[in-house]
Amino acid sequence: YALQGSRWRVKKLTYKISKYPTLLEKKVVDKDISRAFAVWSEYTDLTFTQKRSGQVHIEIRFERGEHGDGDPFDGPGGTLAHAYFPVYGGDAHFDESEHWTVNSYRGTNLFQVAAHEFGHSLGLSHSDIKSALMAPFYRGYDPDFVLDSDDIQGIQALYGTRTSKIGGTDTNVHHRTTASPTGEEDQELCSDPKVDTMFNSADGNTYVFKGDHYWKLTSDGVASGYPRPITTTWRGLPGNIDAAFTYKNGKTYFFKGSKYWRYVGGRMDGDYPKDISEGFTGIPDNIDAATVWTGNGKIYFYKGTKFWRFDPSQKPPVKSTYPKLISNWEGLPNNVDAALTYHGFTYFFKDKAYYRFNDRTFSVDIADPAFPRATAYWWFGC
Amino acid sequence: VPLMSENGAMRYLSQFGYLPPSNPSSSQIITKETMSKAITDFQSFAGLNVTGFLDNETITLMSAPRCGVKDKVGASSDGRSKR
Repeated sequence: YALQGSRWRVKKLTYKISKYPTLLEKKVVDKDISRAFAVWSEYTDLTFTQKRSGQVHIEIRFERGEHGDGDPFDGPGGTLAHAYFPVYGGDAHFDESEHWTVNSYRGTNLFQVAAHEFGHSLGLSHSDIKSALMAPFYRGYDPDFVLDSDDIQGIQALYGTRTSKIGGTDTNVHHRTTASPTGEEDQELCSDPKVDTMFNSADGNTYVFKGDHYWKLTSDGVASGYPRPITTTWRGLPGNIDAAFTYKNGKTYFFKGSKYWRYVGGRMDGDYPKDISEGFTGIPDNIDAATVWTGNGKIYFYKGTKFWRFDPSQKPPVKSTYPKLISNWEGLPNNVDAALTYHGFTYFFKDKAYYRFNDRTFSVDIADPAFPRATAYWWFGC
Repeated sequence: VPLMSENGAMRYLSQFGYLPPSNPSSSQIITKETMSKAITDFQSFAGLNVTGFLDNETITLMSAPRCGVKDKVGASSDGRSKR
């Protein structure tokens, strides 16, 4: 099996079928989609609840041709469906041009394709094991379908083994509904939630750096056993880091002053530090924050009132039209402390508060409660 | 045996992450070695005989219905972005 690198932080997930196929009855589709999710909940503590309206984790749509995500369907045959990994929102799209069928050797079996796509929605990439559900090729209707051991190992690597019929936690740092966090509060972060940097590691964990220490975040706050000295995990890395991000190559870059360091996990990846002007030509020293848009590989650097877009595949990597003003992005503050890409959104942190940026509207999200929100409560479980 | 041109195979390999995404605005040249390596990677991933060229078995599998998500997620720059 192969893990894409992101996963859901909650185990109670919701879904909505926003657009049904025209040739199948809605209740039949509902049943097969539910069965497809059950393939994964059978071996984990994940639960999936269908909603008819409102916000959900996974949106399901049956669409033809170009359908708004830049990845058009190709008519009957060819590609049958695609889905987004958790970091991109988890949505699943099915090609309406296919002849979707239920319990039939004719057409394309909806249940099997949906179960495969939901594997992507949960964080699994394609497997090179032929018998695995997560193998990329459609094998035809299998009336005796059972999940392959390769798929079971994959999903349990992400979400653990099933412990009970009612499993998981429904608290999430971004959708918390309860005011009382479990476990002890972290005194340092709760008394002063201003941080140096936040970033996601290649294995899907989110870390907070502040001074000489770091914390690992969980779905409802800070993991026990933290803070720890930064040097215990990233040997050779100084404290008071300005910014950090993990690139799609799985390597994590740390920035401080005019220097940067590159790590693979906790191992320094060569001879570092190096000058930012050498490795990131066009980016200034002493940056405030950095994020990488995982989809297109472009890296955004923020400093003061400005931001720069760095594209490693271009020469020069920073276009002459940069820097641009952060104020172009409605609702965002200048001089941010940290920025983090998480579940398809970019979060900006400044002092005690954070902002959720919606890249589709190029503005801070309108939500209830409104942004900025308290970082201590929503992220650190205070 | 389904028909698939070398260009079709190139598009397929690019679509699923074995070759860099094709860019019509630049005259991107795929060498024979690059193409052969991409075919080898695809054959290896799919459990086919690894020949490095477009044999019938490989072309047949390229014509089979499949998931639209890339096999090699990190191999190209566009990924599965909603941006």
